[in-house]
Amino acid sequence: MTHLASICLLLLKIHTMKSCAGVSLKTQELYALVFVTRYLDLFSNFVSMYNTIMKIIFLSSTFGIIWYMRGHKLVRQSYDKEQDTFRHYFLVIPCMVLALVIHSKFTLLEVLWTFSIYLEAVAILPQLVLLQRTRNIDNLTGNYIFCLGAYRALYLLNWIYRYFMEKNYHAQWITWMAGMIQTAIYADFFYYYFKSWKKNERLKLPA
Amino acid sequence: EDAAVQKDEL
Repeated sequence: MTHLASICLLLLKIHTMKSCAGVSLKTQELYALVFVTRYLDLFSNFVSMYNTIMKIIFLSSTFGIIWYMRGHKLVRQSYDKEQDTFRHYFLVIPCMVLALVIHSKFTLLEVLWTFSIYLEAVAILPQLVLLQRTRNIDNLTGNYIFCLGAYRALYLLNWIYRYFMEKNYHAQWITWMAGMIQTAIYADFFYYYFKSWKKNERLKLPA
Repeated sequence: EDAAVQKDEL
């Protein structure tokens, strides 16, 4: 739900302000790759209606955001292309190699799924780099990144709950480790987010 | 053989 909220916040910003200033297209494209490689089981592995609908929402909204940033006349002009310089392959290639080495089962679907877990953990990095370079971070962008970080932190709590409360729940070291790293990457951002919130000041990251 | 991870999360 927090993940869904983050997407709503981002779409709200882009749609109402007709601006994607401070939003990293690189992160959005990495997320698109994360969802495509993770949800390859969309039609073969039915978990629940909720699960299927959320998968479709995550996939379509991410491609919608990318379309807005690349294709929409006004939104495209507000994109900080010169600042958003992170290279995709710096993250994609190491994650691919890691997925080929560390996975639970050597099948195409399983390796791609593992790749998506690793890539998700670091997909925020281009956004954090852009954020540090952006002088005026608007509230919606700040809250968007907060929700994006919060959903994995909440997963950590959920994993602990499931581990102790569910009978048939097995240890998932790959997901847990990646989730911990993903949350840790946001630690610095969370710190400044709460600091600015407490002081009622505009969010600003130190250079 | 290693089992695949259960995939009921998003």
